[in-house]
Amino acid sequence: MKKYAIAIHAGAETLKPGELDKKKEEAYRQGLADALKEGYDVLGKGGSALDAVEAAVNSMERNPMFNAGRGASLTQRGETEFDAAIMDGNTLRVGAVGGVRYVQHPISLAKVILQKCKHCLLVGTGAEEFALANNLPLKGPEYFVTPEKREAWLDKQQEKAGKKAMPGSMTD
Amino acid sequence: TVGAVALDINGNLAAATSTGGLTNQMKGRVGDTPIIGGGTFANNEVCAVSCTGEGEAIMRGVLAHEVYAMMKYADNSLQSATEKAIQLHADKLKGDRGILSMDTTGKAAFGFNTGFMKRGYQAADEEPFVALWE
Repeated sequence: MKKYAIAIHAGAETLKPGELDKKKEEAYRQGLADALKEGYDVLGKGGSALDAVEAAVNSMERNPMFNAGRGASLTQRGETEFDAAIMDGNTLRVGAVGGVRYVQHPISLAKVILQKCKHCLLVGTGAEEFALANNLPLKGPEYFVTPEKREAWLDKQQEKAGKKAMPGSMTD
Repeated sequence: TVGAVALDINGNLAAATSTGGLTNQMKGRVGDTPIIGGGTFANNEVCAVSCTGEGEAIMRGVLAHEVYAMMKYADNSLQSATEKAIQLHADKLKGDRGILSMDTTGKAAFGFNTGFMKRGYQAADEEPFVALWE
């Protein structure tokens, strides 16, 4: 029986070795190591699994390399929208949020819902009002959108526009 | 999408998942992450699970709970249940999938059908482990 342990992920995607530049690969590895340490330190001090997973995910939400919180993917509208959930294996209590836009740490809002709300899942402005009522930090959209994600989104829009405008593409 | 599962010194398990969703998703689209049993699940008796990938496939396959159920009712090991959940309904539910799970002994399992999953693991008094392709 291990005294305690933590495991993390930051997404699975179809990517072959060599398709990722060295700098980005290094940034991924460093971001994972930072998040692992945040969670492991909580456990090492006798902290709860719930606090440990929140700490690890918080670290990755702050890291623009990962698709959560800052650095998230952009919607069709070029905006960020977040979902998050946390579950306590001991009490089976749950906190979850869907479609929030301005909450700096969606997983921390999910944890406050687990601790203080009679419901499991809050979405949209209801979830954001609950964050306000519990003094959780909210941020403007510019905090979450990184230049590279903006770039990727613009490329996508131009690609789509290009498809539409391509000669012959207008034929029915 | 990012996630974590942990076992603490009191033997409690927890799971957490957070995501920015799919690039170019429709406004208002919610994925598997906040759907309990879909992208996130934890139960002290069996395991904690956090999923990533094509949310619609994970939700329809209820994959986080499937890992739990295959261990609890079909006597699968953590690794076997995680790998089976990755393959589950693969003919009907297309898309990238990654599953991170941990059992009551602090063992972790990673399953993914993409060849690349950003992941890490550390157990008490052991060196941290970080991996991408390997």
